Amino acid sequence: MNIFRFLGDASHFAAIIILVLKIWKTRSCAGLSGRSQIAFAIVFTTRYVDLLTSYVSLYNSLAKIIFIFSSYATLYLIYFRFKATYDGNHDTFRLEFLLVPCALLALIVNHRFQVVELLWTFSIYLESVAILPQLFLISKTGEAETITSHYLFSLGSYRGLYILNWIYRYYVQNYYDLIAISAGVLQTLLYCDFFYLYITRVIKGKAFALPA
Amino acid sequence: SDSSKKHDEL
Repeated sequence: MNIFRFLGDASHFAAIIILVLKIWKTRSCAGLSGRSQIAFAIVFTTRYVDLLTSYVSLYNSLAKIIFIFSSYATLYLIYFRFKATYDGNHDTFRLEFLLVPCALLALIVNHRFQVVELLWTFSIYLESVAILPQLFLISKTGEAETITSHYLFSLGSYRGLYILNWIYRYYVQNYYDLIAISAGVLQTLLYCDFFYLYITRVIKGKAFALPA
Repeated sequence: SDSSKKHDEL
């Protein structure tokens, strides 16, 4: 565990906590994409089947369990507990446009044609684009609550910090995984536009709104 | 790739 991995994971945990707090405190999931959250639940479920096949550490197992559990808890909050506040009309990004290409790509570009490996590969590809329905929703409404923008900033920082972790591992441990790196770079790039607006608006105390 | 290593990442 290096400092970048640690900060990346911390940022990921922070994102999840901010998301649940936003829903719970405002009693509303307005402005959140249920479809992105479905995608994240699929990402964690397919990636962490390795809980059953390879033990790494208590930290590792606990983190995986927390990510899986919190993703389903979030879905419960959006689709059941606070369903009345869910922005279904704006959350219209077709998930199959992400799921199908990611599944096909995982079948073609993978390290080994074996079930757990294919699920891992699929989850990496899907994670890289899972935020698109959320960004699409924001582009439709043209705005985001400040707390939602904090959530997105934490979530985007997480994969950005993982890139630094991969650079570190490449030099120090001579370890690299091209599938994780290329998907992680794409994932981080998708946030760049958001990062720019976040830094130029939210940090300065203004509301997050897309330029007219 | 060394697949034991990647399971330590989240």
